[in-house]
Amino acid sequence: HSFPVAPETQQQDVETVQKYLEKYYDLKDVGTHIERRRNSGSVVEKLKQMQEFFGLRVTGKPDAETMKVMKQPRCGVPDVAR
Amino acid sequence: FVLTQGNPRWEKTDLTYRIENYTPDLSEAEVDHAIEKAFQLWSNVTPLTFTKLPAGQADIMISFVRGDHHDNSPFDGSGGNLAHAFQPGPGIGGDAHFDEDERWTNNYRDYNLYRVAAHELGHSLGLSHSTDIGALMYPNYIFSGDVQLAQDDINGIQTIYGPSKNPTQPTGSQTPEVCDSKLTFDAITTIRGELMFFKDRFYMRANSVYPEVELNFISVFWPSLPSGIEAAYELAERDEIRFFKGSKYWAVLGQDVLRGYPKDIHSSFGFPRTVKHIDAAVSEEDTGKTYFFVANKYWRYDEYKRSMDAGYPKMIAHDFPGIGHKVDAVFKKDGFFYFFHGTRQYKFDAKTKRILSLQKANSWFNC
Repeated sequence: HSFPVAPETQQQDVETVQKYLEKYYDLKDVGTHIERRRNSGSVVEKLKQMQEFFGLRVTGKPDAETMKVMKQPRCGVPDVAR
Repeated sequence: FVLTQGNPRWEKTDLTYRIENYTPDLSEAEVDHAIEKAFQLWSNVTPLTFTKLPAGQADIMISFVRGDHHDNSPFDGSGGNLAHAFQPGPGIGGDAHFDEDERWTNNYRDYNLYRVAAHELGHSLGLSHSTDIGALMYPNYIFSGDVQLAQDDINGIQTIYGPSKNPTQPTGSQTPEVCDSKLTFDAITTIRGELMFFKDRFYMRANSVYPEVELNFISVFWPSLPSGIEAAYELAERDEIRFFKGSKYWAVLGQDVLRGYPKDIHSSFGFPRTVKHIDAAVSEEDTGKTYFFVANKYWRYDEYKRSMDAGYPKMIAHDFPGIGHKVDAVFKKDGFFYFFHGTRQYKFDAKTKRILSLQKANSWFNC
């Protein structure tokens, strides 16, 4: 029963996803404009990899459940070999 | 479990460590104790020994640092990254860093140093992150009150270093697998239209919207509840769930444990002193009657009168023929009782006193 989120929260989520995947899932930080990357293949692939790792629904989308896990405090070591 | 890429390991078993500096959040003795306990978790199940050095270069150097501390992996202030450690090797290899921008504790408040150190030392010894949510090597901070190696952690570290020579080495807790045909339950209850199954430290939750079964720690919802819940039932009229363990029980409303709990089952429900714990319980919303199952007998409690009905206990076998003499868990759904004992689940019609079906205990998980 989640409610529509405000646009700026969506923007924050995109950045959260970006940073998380760069830090823990070896997403290459090529400095491209974040907005355009939101739908890029590599982000979707890495997001799926993270969702599979945590046993979440593998949607490739930053759904509420995925964002909740991303915001949990954790160990700084990546989940995948770099 | 996952081994670090390239399988780095220490080539010797007698390792040393040194605590370079201390967090002001805890006394030095508390930090020493937390770190020592964390090392013991791993030395208990391997041939490894860890000796604390007061000065000089040790194999595993431990420090509390903040922000950019010049190891190419800056910390990020409060929350987010809590700590990190380096794989076995010379120099920075094996070292563990804790983010000083966090608050380090020795209790259930964020963040328990013992719990985080136990995880980081797994990295220091060559383990990477596990996908097993019950493992210490799972990447997210989860503190369920006690810190113990899961069997997954033990399997991982013994793959690298072999077992301990000590014959009484501990075995680890096993994270339940929802489609394991041998899965049994400690307790089951309805919760606002859903079903929640309890096993050791974990709950499993099945609902019609999501096909996958959610498995997580009981402490995620109810941090102050113990693990190993023995019975649970929903008092739907008051939107309460009651959890039982030993002679104590807790009442929760959503995620809040109600004030004044735990209470004693003898003084609250009138059980005789001979009853030490409850095996299973279920409440009927329409009659206000709650059934408590203990060994081969059952009691019936009137939630309106708040007293046990006369004439109890009675023999389970007499009024619920066919379900056996002991019940692990029970709930009621759509007018039918579902009794669980071991891996068996009986659908029972109380009106005709007949068993309608016999299924696997985990039949609700669509395996």
